[in-house]
Amino acid sequence: NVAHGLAWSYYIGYLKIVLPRLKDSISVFNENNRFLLKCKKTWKLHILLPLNCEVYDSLWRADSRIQFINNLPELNVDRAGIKRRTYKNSIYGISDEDQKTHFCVVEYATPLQSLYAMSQDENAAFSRQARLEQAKLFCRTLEEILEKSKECSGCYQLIVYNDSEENDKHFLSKEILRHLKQQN
Amino acid sequence: NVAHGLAWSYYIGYLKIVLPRLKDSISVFNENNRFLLKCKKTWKLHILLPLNCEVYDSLWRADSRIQFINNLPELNVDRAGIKRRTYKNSIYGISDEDQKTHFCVVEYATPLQSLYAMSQDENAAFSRQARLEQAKLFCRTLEEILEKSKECSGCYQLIVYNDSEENDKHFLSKEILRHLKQQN
Ligand SMILES: Nc1nc(=O)c2ncn([C@@H]3O[C@@H]4COP(=O)(O)O[C@H]5[C@@H](O)[C@H](n6cnc7c(N)ncnc76)O[C@@H]5COP(=O)(O)O[C@@H]3[C@@H]4O)c2[nH]1
Repeated sequence: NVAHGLAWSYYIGYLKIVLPRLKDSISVFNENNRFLLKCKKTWKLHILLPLNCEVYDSLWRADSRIQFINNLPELNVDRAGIKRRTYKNSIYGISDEDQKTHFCVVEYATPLQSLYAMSQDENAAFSRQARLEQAKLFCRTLEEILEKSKECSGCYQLIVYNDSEENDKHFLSKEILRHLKQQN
Repeated sequence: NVAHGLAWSYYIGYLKIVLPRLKDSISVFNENNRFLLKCKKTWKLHILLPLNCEVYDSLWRADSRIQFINNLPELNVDRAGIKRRTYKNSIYGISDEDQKTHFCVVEYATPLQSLYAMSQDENAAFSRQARLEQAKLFCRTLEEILEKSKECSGCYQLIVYNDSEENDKHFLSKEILRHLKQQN
Protein backbone atom coordinates (compact mmCIF):
# COMPACT_ATOMS: atom_id res chain seq x y z
CA ASN A 1 0.00 0.00 0.00
CA VAL A 2 1.81 3.00 -1.37
CA ALA A 3 0.05 5.58 0.83
CA HIS A 4 0.78 3.68 4.04
CA GLY A 5 4.53 3.84 3.43
CA LEU A 6 4.40 7.47 2.29
CA ALA A 7 2.53 8.52 5.44
CA TRP A 8 5.02 6.75 7.70
CA SER A 9 7.99 8.14 5.79
CA TYR A 10 6.50 11.66 5.94
CA TYR A 11 6.09 11.32 9.71
CA ILE A 12 9.41 9.64 10.50
CA GLY A 13 11.57 11.53 7.99
CA TYR A 14 10.03 15.00 8.31
CA LEU A 15 7.25 15.81 10.77
CA LYS A 16 8.96 14.08 13.70
CA ILE A 17 12.04 16.23 12.99
CA VAL A 18 10.46 19.65 12.37
CA LEU A 19 7.27 19.73 14.48
CA PRO A 20 8.83 19.52 17.97
CA ARG A 21 10.98 22.60 17.17
CA LEU A 22 8.31 24.60 15.39
CA LYS A 23 6.99 26.70 18.27
CA ASP A 24 10.53 27.77 19.27
CA SER A 25 11.27 28.60 15.65
CA ILE A 26 8.11 30.75 15.38
CA SER A 27 8.95 32.41 18.70
CA VAL A 28 12.41 33.46 17.43
CA PHE A 29 10.91 34.71 14.16
CA ASN A 30 8.27 36.71 16.04
CA GLU A 31 10.82 38.48 18.23
CA ASN A 32 12.65 39.64 15.11
CA ASN A 33 9.52 40.50 13.14
CA ARG A 34 7.35 42.65 15.36
CA PHE A 35 5.29 39.74 16.61
CA LEU A 36 3.59 39.06 13.29
CA LEU A 37 2.03 35.76 14.37
CA LYS A 38 -0.13 37.04 17.20
CA CYS A 39 -2.26 34.12 18.21
CA LYS A 40 -0.26 31.32 19.84
CA LYS A 41 -3.02 28.81 19.18
CA THR A 42 -2.14 29.05 15.48
CA TRP A 43 1.58 28.36 16.08
CA LYS A 44 1.29 25.07 14.20
CA LEU A 45 2.23 23.64 10.83
CA HIS A 46 -0.90 23.82 8.69
CA ILE A 47 -0.62 20.90 6.28
CA LEU A 48 -2.62 21.11 3.05
CA LEU A 49 -4.01 17.76 1.87
CA PRO A 50 -5.85 18.17 -1.46
CA LEU A 51 -7.50 14.81 -2.25
CA ASN A 52 -7.03 15.38 -5.99
CA CYS A 53 -3.26 15.62 -5.32
CA GLU A 54 -2.97 18.93 -7.18
CA VAL A 55 -0.01 20.44 -5.38
CA TYR A 56 1.26 23.85 -6.52
CA ASP A 57 4.90 24.72 -5.89
CA SER A 58 3.77 28.30 -5.21
CA LEU A 59 0.76 28.86 -2.94
CA TRP A 60 0.09 32.24 -4.54
CA ARG A 61 -0.55 30.41 -7.82
CA ALA A 62 -3.16 28.26 -6.10
CA ASP A 63 -4.87 31.38 -4.66
CA SER A 64 -3.70 34.99 -5.12
CA ARG A 65 -4.92 35.86 -1.60
CA ILE A 66 -2.07 33.75 -0.19
CA GLN A 67 1.16 35.77 -0.13
CA PHE A 68 4.61 34.56 0.88
CA ILE A 69 6.00 36.57 3.81
CA ASN A 70 9.26 34.93 4.90
CA ASN A 71 10.87 31.64 5.84
CA LEU A 72 11.29 30.60 9.46
CA PRO A 73 14.87 30.17 10.76
CA GLU A 74 16.18 27.01 9.06
CA LEU A 75 17.06 23.75 10.76
CA ASN A 76 20.28 21.99 9.67
CA VAL A 77 20.76 18.32 10.51
CA ASP A 78 23.31 15.70 9.37
CA ARG A 79 21.18 13.02 7.73
CA ALA A 80 22.10 9.77 5.98
CA GLY A 81 25.46 11.12 4.79
CA ILE A 82 24.27 14.61 3.81
CA LYS A 83 26.11 17.15 6.00
CA ARG A 84 23.79 19.86 7.30
CA ARG A 85 20.68 18.94 5.33
CA THR A 86 18.34 21.94 5.50
CA TYR A 87 14.72 21.93 6.67
CA LYS A 88 12.67 25.12 6.40
CA ASN A 89 9.04 26.22 6.62
CA SER A 90 7.35 29.23 5.06
CA ILE A 91 5.07 31.87 6.60
CA TYR A 92 2.20 33.20 4.52
CA GLY A 93 -0.20 36.13 4.84
CA ILE A 94 -3.75 35.14 3.94
CA SER A 95 -6.28 37.83 3.10
CA ASP A 96 -9.95 37.42 3.96
CA GLU A 97 -13.05 38.92 2.29
CA ASP A 98 -12.50 42.19 4.23
CA GLN A 99 -8.86 42.34 3.06
CA LYS A 100 -7.58 41.72 6.59
CA THR A 101 -4.39 39.61 6.64
CA HIS A 102 -3.90 36.58 8.87
CA PHE A 103 -0.46 34.97 9.21
CA CYS A 104 0.39 31.29 9.54
CA VAL A 105 2.91 28.57 8.66
CA VAL A 106 1.41 26.51 5.85
CA GLU A 107 2.54 24.10 3.11
CA TYR A 108 1.33 21.12 1.07
CA ALA A 109 2.04 17.55 2.16
CA THR A 110 4.86 16.76 -0.30
CA PRO A 111 4.00 13.03 -0.70
CA LEU A 112 0.73 13.95 -2.46
CA GLN A 113 2.89 15.46 -5.21
CA SER A 114 4.60 12.06 -5.55
CA LEU A 115 1.21 10.33 -5.83
CA TYR A 116 0.24 12.77 -8.57
CA ALA A 117 3.50 12.23 -10.49
CA MET A 118 3.12 8.45 -10.17
CA SER A 119 -0.33 8.64 -11.80
CA GLN A 120 1.25 10.58 -14.70
CA ASP A 121 4.17 8.27 -15.35
CA GLU A 122 3.28 5.29 -17.55
CA ASN A 123 5.92 3.16 -15.85
CA ALA A 124 4.34 3.52 -12.40
CA ALA A 125 1.13 1.70 -13.48
CA PHE A 126 -0.95 3.85 -11.16
CA SER A 127 -4.42 5.01 -12.28
CA ARG A 128 -6.27 8.20 -11.29
CA GLN A 129 -8.78 5.99 -9.49
CA ALA A 130 -6.03 4.40 -7.40
CA ARG A 131 -4.57 7.83 -6.77
CA LEU A 132 -7.76 9.12 -5.09
CA GLU A 133 -7.98 5.98 -2.91
CA GLN A 134 -4.34 6.33 -1.95
CA ALA A 135 -4.73 10.07 -1.18
CA LYS A 136 -7.58 9.24 1.24
CA LEU A 137 -5.57 6.41 2.77
CA PHE A 138 -2.58 8.77 3.15
CA CYS A 139 -4.71 11.30 5.08
CA ARG A 140 -6.27 8.64 7.33
CA THR A 141 -2.95 6.96 8.08
CA LEU A 142 -1.22 10.29 8.75
CA GLU A 143 -4.01 11.32 11.12
CA GLU A 144 -3.71 8.04 13.08
CA ILE A 145 0.07 8.28 13.31
CA LEU A 146 0.03 11.90 14.49
CA GLU A 147 -2.69 11.29 17.10
CA LYS A 148 -0.41 8.69 18.73
CA SER A 149 2.68 10.89 18.55
CA LYS A 150 3.50 12.67 21.83
CA GLU A 151 6.33 14.65 20.22
CA CYS A 152 4.00 16.20 17.64
CA SER A 153 0.97 16.82 19.85
CA GLY A 154 -0.54 20.30 19.35
CA CYS A 155 2.00 21.22 16.64
CA TYR A 156 0.00 20.58 13.49
CA GLN A 157 -3.35 21.09 11.77
CA LEU A 158 -4.39 18.84 8.88
CA ILE A 159 -6.44 20.60 6.19
CA VAL A 160 -8.04 17.93 4.02
CA TYR A 161 -10.15 19.16 1.09
CA ASN A 162 -11.47 18.21 -2.31
CA ASP A 163 -11.53 21.22 -4.59
CA SER A 164 -12.10 19.45 -7.91
CA GLU A 165 -15.69 20.72 -7.86
CA GLU A 166 -14.76 24.25 -6.83
CA ASN A 167 -15.06 27.16 -9.21
CA ASP A 168 -14.09 29.61 -6.50
CA LYS A 169 -10.55 30.82 -7.15
CA HIS A 170 -10.30 31.82 -3.49
CA PHE A 171 -11.46 28.45 -2.19
CA LEU A 172 -8.09 27.61 -0.66
CA SER A 173 -7.57 30.86 1.30
CA LYS A 174 -11.11 30.60 2.69
CA GLU A 175 -10.52 26.97 3.67
CA ILE A 176 -7.30 27.82 5.52
CA LEU A 177 -8.94 30.82 7.26
CA ARG A 178 -11.85 28.63 8.32
CA HIS A 179 -9.39 26.30 10.04
CA LEU A 180 -7.47 29.21 11.61
CA LYS A 181 -10.70 30.65 13.08
CA GLN A 182 -11.62 27.28 14.58
CA GLN A 183 -8.39 27.32 16.56
CA ASN A 184 -9.07 30.73 18.17
CA ASN B 1 3.72 -2.16 -1.15
CA VAL B 2 5.64 0.28 1.00
CA ALA B 3 8.92 0.07 -0.94
CA HIS B 4 7.27 0.69 -4.30
CA GLY B 5 5.91 4.06 -3.17
CA LEU B 6 9.15 5.03 -1.41
CA ALA B 7 11.20 4.29 -4.55
CA TRP B 8 8.89 6.41 -6.71
CA SER B 9 8.82 9.23 -4.16
CA TYR B 10 12.66 9.14 -3.93
CA TYR B 11 12.91 9.38 -7.73
CA ILE B 12 10.21 11.99 -8.31
CA GLY B 13 10.88 14.12 -5.23
CA TYR B 14 14.68 14.02 -5.28
CA LEU B 15 16.73 12.18 -7.93
CA LYS B 16 14.79 13.66 -10.87
CA ILE B 17 15.54 17.12 -9.40
CA VAL B 18 19.22 16.80 -8.39
CA LEU B 19 20.75 14.29 -10.83
CA PRO B 20 20.37 16.31 -14.07
CA ARG B 21 22.28 19.22 -12.47
CA LEU B 22 24.91 17.17 -10.68
CA LYS B 23 27.69 17.26 -13.31
CA ASP B 24 27.45 21.07 -13.61
CA SER B 25 27.48 21.36 -9.83
CA ILE B 26 30.62 19.18 -9.58
CA SER B 27 32.23 21.18 -12.40
CA VAL B 28 31.70 24.48 -10.51
CA PHE B 29 33.01 22.93 -7.29
CA ASN B 30 36.09 21.57 -9.10
CA GLU B 31 37.00 24.97 -10.58
CA ASN B 32 36.98 26.45 -7.07
CA ASN B 33 38.71 23.53 -5.39
CA ARG B 34 41.78 22.74 -7.47
CA PHE B 35 40.07 20.03 -9.50
CA LEU B 36 39.70 17.63 -6.61
CA LEU B 37 37.42 15.23 -8.47
CA LYS B 38 39.76 14.25 -11.28
CA CYS B 39 38.00 11.45 -13.08
CA LYS B 40 34.87 12.59 -14.93
CA LYS B 41 33.57 9.03 -15.11
CA THR B 42 32.98 9.21 -11.33
CA TRP B 43 31.01 12.48 -11.54
CA LYS B 44 27.89 10.69 -10.35
CA LEU B 45 25.81 10.40 -7.20
CA HIS B 46 26.92 7.20 -5.49
CA ILE B 47 23.85 5.94 -3.63
CA LEU B 48 24.44 3.57 -0.72
CA LEU B 49 21.76 0.88 -0.37
CA PRO B 50 22.45 -1.32 2.69
CA LEU B 51 19.92 -4.17 2.64
CA ASN B 52 19.85 -4.28 6.44
CA CYS B 53 18.69 -0.62 6.36
CA GLU B 54 21.41 0.46 8.80
CA VAL B 55 21.86 4.05 7.73
CA TYR B 56 24.35 6.22 9.63
CA ASP B 57 23.80 9.97 9.65
CA SER B 58 27.58 10.39 9.48
CA LEU B 59 29.52 8.28 6.96
CA TRP B 60 32.68 8.58 9.06
CA ARG B 61 30.88 6.70 11.84
CA ALA B 62 30.12 3.86 9.42
CA ASP B 63 33.80 3.71 8.35
CA SER B 64 36.58 5.99 9.61
CA ARG B 65 38.26 5.87 6.17
CA ILE B 66 35.40 7.99 4.81
CA GLN B 67 36.00 11.68 5.54
CA PHE B 68 33.69 14.60 4.80
CA ILE B 69 35.35 17.14 2.50
CA ASN B 70 32.72 19.75 1.57
CA ASN B 71 29.20 20.23 0.27
CA LEU B 72 28.53 20.91 -3.41
CA PRO B 73 26.92 24.26 -4.30
CA GLU B 74 23.32 24.04 -3.08
CA LEU B 75 20.21 24.00 -5.23
CA ASN B 76 17.20 26.07 -4.07
CA VAL B 77 13.76 25.30 -5.52
CA ASP B 78 10.22 26.39 -4.62
CA ARG B 79 8.43 23.15 -3.78
CA ALA B 80 4.91 22.41 -2.58
CA GLY B 81 4.61 25.75 -0.76
CA ILE B 82 8.13 25.80 0.71
CA LYS B 83 10.02 28.82 -0.71
CA ARG B 84 13.59 28.02 -1.76
CA ARG B 85 13.74 24.49 -0.39
CA THR B 86 17.40 23.48 -0.27
CA TYR B 87 19.00 20.42 -1.88
CA LYS B 88 22.67 19.65 -1.29
CA ASN B 89 25.07 16.75 -1.75
CA SER B 90 28.27 15.99 0.12
CA ILE B 91 31.75 15.14 -1.19
CA TYR B 92 33.82 12.59 0.68
CA GLY B 93 37.45 11.53 0.59
CA ILE B 94 37.81 7.75 0.80
CA SER B 95 41.15 6.23 1.78
CA ASP B 96 42.30 2.90 0.37
CA GLU B 97 44.67 0.30 1.86
CA ASP B 98 47.67 2.32 0.61
CA GLN B 99 46.27 5.48 2.29
CA LYS B 100 45.62 7.11 -1.09
CA THR B 101 42.48 9.27 -1.09
CA HIS B 102 39.78 9.07 -3.76
CA PHE B 103 37.04 11.70 -3.93
CA CYS B 104 33.38 11.21 -4.80
CA VAL B 105 29.82 12.37 -4.10
CA VAL B 106 28.17 9.72 -1.93
CA GLU B 107 25.22 9.35 0.45
CA TYR B 108 22.73 6.80 1.73
CA ALA B 109 19.28 6.40 0.18
CA THR B 110 17.30 8.08 2.98
CA PRO B 111 14.10 6.02 2.45
CA LEU B 112 15.95 2.98 3.84
CA GLN B 113 16.21 4.93 7.10
CA SER B 114 12.40 5.27 7.05
CA LEU B 115 12.05 1.50 6.54
CA TYR B 116 14.34 0.94 9.52
CA ALA B 117 12.42 3.36 11.74
CA MET B 118 9.11 1.75 10.69
CA SER B 119 10.39 -1.64 11.85
CA GLN B 120 11.19 -0.05 15.23
CA ASP B 121 7.84 1.69 15.79
CA GLU B 122 5.20 -0.61 17.32
CA ASN B 123 2.40 1.33 15.61
CA ALA B 124 3.76 0.67 12.13
CA ALA B 125 3.24 -3.13 12.41
CA PHE B 126 6.28 -3.78 10.25
CA SER B 127 8.52 -6.74 11.08
CA ARG B 128 12.28 -7.12 10.45
CA GLN B 129 11.41 -9.87 7.97
CA ALA B 130 9.17 -7.51 6.02
CA ARG B 131 11.85 -4.84 6.21
CA LEU B 132 14.43 -6.98 4.36
CA GLU B 133 11.91 -7.87 1.63
CA GLN B 134 10.96 -4.20 1.27
CA ALA B 135 14.62 -3.11 1.14
CA LYS B 136 15.22 -5.53 -1.75
CA LEU B 137 12.02 -4.37 -3.48
CA PHE B 138 13.12 -0.74 -3.00
CA CYS B 139 16.46 -1.43 -4.73
CA ARG B 140 14.86 -3.37 -7.60
CA THR B 141 12.15 -0.75 -8.17
CA LEU B 142 14.64 2.11 -8.01
CA GLU B 143 16.92 0.36 -10.52
CA GLU B 144 14.01 -0.14 -12.96
CA ILE B 145 12.82 3.47 -12.63
CA LEU B 146 16.31 4.91 -13.15
CA GLU B 147 17.07 2.70 -16.16
CA LYS B 148 14.01 4.16 -17.92
CA SER B 149 14.84 7.74 -16.93
CA LYS B 150 16.54 9.73 -19.71
CA GLU B 151 17.12 12.73 -17.43
CA CYS B 152 19.12 10.66 -14.95
CA SER B 153 21.11 8.52 -17.38
CA GLY B 154 24.81 8.31 -16.49
CA CYS B 155 24.37 10.43 -13.34
CA TYR B 156 24.18 7.76 -10.64
CA GLN B 157 25.71 4.56 -9.32
CA LEU B 158 23.70 2.26 -7.06
CA ILE B 159 25.80 0.50 -4.40
CA VAL B 160 23.71 -2.34 -2.98
CA TYR B 161 25.31 -4.40 -0.20
CA ASN B 162 24.55 -6.60 2.75
CA ASP B 163 27.05 -6.02 5.50
CA SER B 164 25.26 -7.81 8.34
CA GLU B 165 27.82 -10.63 8.03
CA GLU B 166 30.83 -8.31 7.81
CA ASN B 167 33.32 -8.01 10.63
CA ASP B 168 35.49 -5.70 8.56
CA LYS B 169 35.15 -2.16 9.90
CA HIS B 170 36.42 -0.87 6.56
CA PHE B 171 33.94 -2.88 4.50
CA LEU B 172 32.05 0.20 3.32
CA SER B 173 35.06 2.21 2.07
CA LYS B 174 36.35 -0.87 0.20
CA GLU B 175 32.91 -1.44 -1.33
CA ILE B 176 32.67 2.17 -2.56
CA LEU B 177 36.25 2.08 -3.93
CA ARG B 178 35.49 -1.18 -5.75
CA HIS B 179 32.61 0.59 -7.53
CA LEU B 180 34.73 3.68 -8.28
CA LYS B 181 37.47 1.51 -9.88
CA GLN B 182 34.89 -0.26 -12.07
CA GLN B 183 33.92 3.09 -13.56
CA ASN B 184 37.49 4.00 -14.59
N1 LIG C 1 8.07 19.85 2.82
C1 LIG C 1 9.14 19.06 3.02
N2 LIG C 1 10.33 19.68 3.28
C2 LIG C 1 11.45 18.94 3.50
O1 LIG C 1 12.53 19.51 3.73
C3 LIG C 1 11.35 17.50 3.46
N3 LIG C 1 12.25 16.49 3.63
C4 LIG C 1 11.57 15.35 3.48
N4 LIG C 1 10.27 15.60 3.21
C5 LIG C 1 9.23 14.60 3.00
O2 LIG C 1 9.21 13.73 4.13
C6 LIG C 1 9.19 12.35 3.72
C7 LIG C 1 10.42 11.64 4.20
O3 LIG C 1 11.56 12.20 3.67
P1 LIG C 1 12.87 11.36 3.35
O4 LIG C 1 14.02 12.27 3.56
O5 LIG C 1 12.90 10.10 4.14
O6 LIG C 1 12.71 10.93 1.79
C8 LIG C 1 13.11 11.83 0.81
C9 LIG C 1 14.58 11.68 0.58
O7 LIG C 1 14.96 10.32 0.49
C10 LIG C 1 14.75 12.34 -0.74
N5 LIG C 1 15.00 13.75 -0.52
C11 LIG C 1 14.14 14.75 -0.64
N6 LIG C 1 14.73 15.92 -0.37
C12 LIG C 1 16.03 15.63 -0.05
C13 LIG C 1 17.17 16.40 0.33
N7 LIG C 1 17.15 17.73 0.45
N8 LIG C 1 18.33 15.75 0.57
C14 LIG C 1 18.39 14.41 0.47
N9 LIG C 1 17.36 13.62 0.13
C15 LIG C 1 16.18 14.23 -0.13
O8 LIG C 1 13.55 12.15 -1.47
C16 LIG C 1 12.57 11.52 -0.61
C17 LIG C 1 11.21 12.09 -0.91
O9 LIG C 1 11.20 13.46 -0.62
P2 LIG C 1 9.86 14.39 -0.67
O10 LIG C 1 9.03 14.02 -1.84
O11 LIG C 1 10.31 15.79 -0.64
O12 LIG C 1 9.02 14.10 0.62
C18 LIG C 1 9.62 13.70 1.82
C19 LIG C 1 9.06 12.36 2.22
O13 LIG C 1 7.69 12.26 1.92
C20 LIG C 1 10.09 16.92 3.19
N10 LIG C 1 8.99 17.69 2.97
